[in-house]
Formats: sequence, structure tokens, C-alpha cells
Amino acid sequence: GALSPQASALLQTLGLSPPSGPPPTRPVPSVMWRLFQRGTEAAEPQDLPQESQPLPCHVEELGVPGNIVRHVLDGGASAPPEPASGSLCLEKPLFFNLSFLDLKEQLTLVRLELNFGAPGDLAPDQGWELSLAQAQGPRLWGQPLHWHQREVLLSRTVPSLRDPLYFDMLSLGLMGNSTFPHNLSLVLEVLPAREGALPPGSCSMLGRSLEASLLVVTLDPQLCQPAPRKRR
Amino acid sequence: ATHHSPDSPDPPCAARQLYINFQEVGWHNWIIAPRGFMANYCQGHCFFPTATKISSLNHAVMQSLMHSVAPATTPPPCCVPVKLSPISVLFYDNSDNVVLRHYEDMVVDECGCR
Repeated sequence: GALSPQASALLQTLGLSPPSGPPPTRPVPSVMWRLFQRGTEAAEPQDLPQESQPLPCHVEELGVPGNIVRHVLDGGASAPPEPASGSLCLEKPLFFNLSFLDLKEQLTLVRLELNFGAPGDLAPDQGWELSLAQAQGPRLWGQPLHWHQREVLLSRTVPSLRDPLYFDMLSLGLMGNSTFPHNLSLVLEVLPAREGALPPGSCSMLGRSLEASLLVVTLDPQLCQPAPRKRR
Repeated sequence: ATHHSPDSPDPPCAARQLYINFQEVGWHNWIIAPRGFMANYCQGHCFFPTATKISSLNHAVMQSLMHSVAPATTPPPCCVPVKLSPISVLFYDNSDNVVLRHYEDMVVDECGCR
């Protein structure tokens, strides 16, 4: 219901906004649980020796400064991949809504995770070539994907799609503090590294099992208090 | 919170227990973890000579001494947090993102006279 003035003031101080609907049902990713537990353990610095106390405003596990970590799912996950052109096995648009980014927050990590769901016996020693491109400009609805202007950001060959793959988007120079995009539109292309017939239906299965997500770490300097001065 | 009834005329400045339960403030649906946390608070007097035994600034000791000899001219020092710990909160934001925020200075570990 309506928030009391006290609750509104408290939420604003904590940089939180009241929920606008029923609680979401999405599961909490294991990486976020792990970071939370690490953060909670680190919050008991009293019983740690001085030199091994955690740095304030630092995400130790990820090795970057930060005090806000967000796990963002691919906004186009529910849309089925479109028929891949040419020899591509998969051509999948990925869309991330970054409108939550606040100018006073400094981006310190934007890590894309591609998890194909360890597709078991999908040609295990096939080898794959992945290409990630940034989709540019508006796309007319119904227009085939490959008509979409795109700029290739990176290409990588991987031996298998069994384990999750990580891409550091900041190192691609895609985002800097002055260029905060409100959303990130990418196109993922996957094709076998070697000729040879794939089991029938394996490419469409690949598209369905893909889970893409972004781990965004930012640092809000205002939330970082300077270390207390030692008492003279 | 644990309230200290004034059975002793001047309970010394110390941390008192205060547990904030997110369910009671209605945030349990979108705050994933923790369910709540021990925030604690400071309560008690900073009278002389007690103030000398609590982690107080030298000035606070002087002020408590002045208060003891001329209470009308100098108020006693204040009982405030002097050592605090951070907490991390895991919650859903309005775009269904799972967010982890780290807040400094959320738990009172120690009180002192200032």
C-alpha cells in the first residue's frame, strides 16, 4: 500500500525503491548468493587481523571496486532465435535493460555470461566459433536479423559449450562512464569450428538452452565512508 | 529492542540490542536476504568518572568532569556509536534484476562518549 513518509525517506536514503508489483519468482543466481554470503562474512571484521580485513567498497571475489552488484537477465530470452543464415548454427539477439544505471555510479565490471546448459552429447569435440556483435540503430519489425546493422565486437573459438563462457564488456571499450547506454543490444552468432554434420535439431536446442546474463558492478562513492581516523 | 528500565539511576553508556526485522516493516517480499539484522543502538549516561572507563575522547572526559562540578553550565557528553559494521542486502529491483548492495556503518558494535 501507500508508504509512510518515514518508510519513503528510509528507502530513499538506502537508494532503494519500493516494489511496484508482486515479488518476482525468478531464482536467485548462485553467483549472487555466493557474493552475498562473502559480503556477510566480511562484515564481521572484528575477528579478522587488521591486514586481512576486507577493503571497504571492494568486491573481493570479482577483484574490482564496487558496492552494488546487479544480475541482469537477457530481456529477449523468451523470444525464439530466428532462423540462422548461412552456415551459422545459432544467431541470437541479446537485449539487456540498463536503465537502472545512475550517473553517480561508476561502472567497474560488466561481465556477460553465456550458459548453454552443458548440452551433453552435442558433438562434444566439435569446437565452436562464437562472434559477438553490437546491434546498432533501430530495427524495423519483421526485418530479418541479418539486415540489422551490426559492429563485430569480438570473435572467439572455444573447444566446447559445456562450461559457462564469460566476456568482459568493459574491456571491449563498449561502455565508459560518459557513455551510459540505457540498454545493450547484442547479436550472438555460433557456428561449428569444423565441417561435419551436427545431430539434427541440435542448433535449435542450443538456442533454447542458452541463458545469457550480465553481471554489472558499480561503485557509488557517496556510499563509501572514508576510513575512521585513529583516535589521537 | 531491549529496554533498560531506570532501575540503576545512571546506567552507563553502552550498546543496546535492536533487531530490525524486514518482515515487520513489510519488506520481506522483495528483500531476499537477510531476513533482518542486529542494528543495536547506544543508550546510557556519560557521567564522571564512568566516562573515563568507556571508549571516550579526552574531551568527553573533560566535559563529564565539568558537568559533575557545574551541571548547569555544561551538559554531559553524548552516548553515540563509535564502532560500526557494514551489512549486505540482496533484493529484487523493479526490473526483476537481483541486486546486492553493500551498506557501510549499519550495525553498532561499540558506543562511546563524545
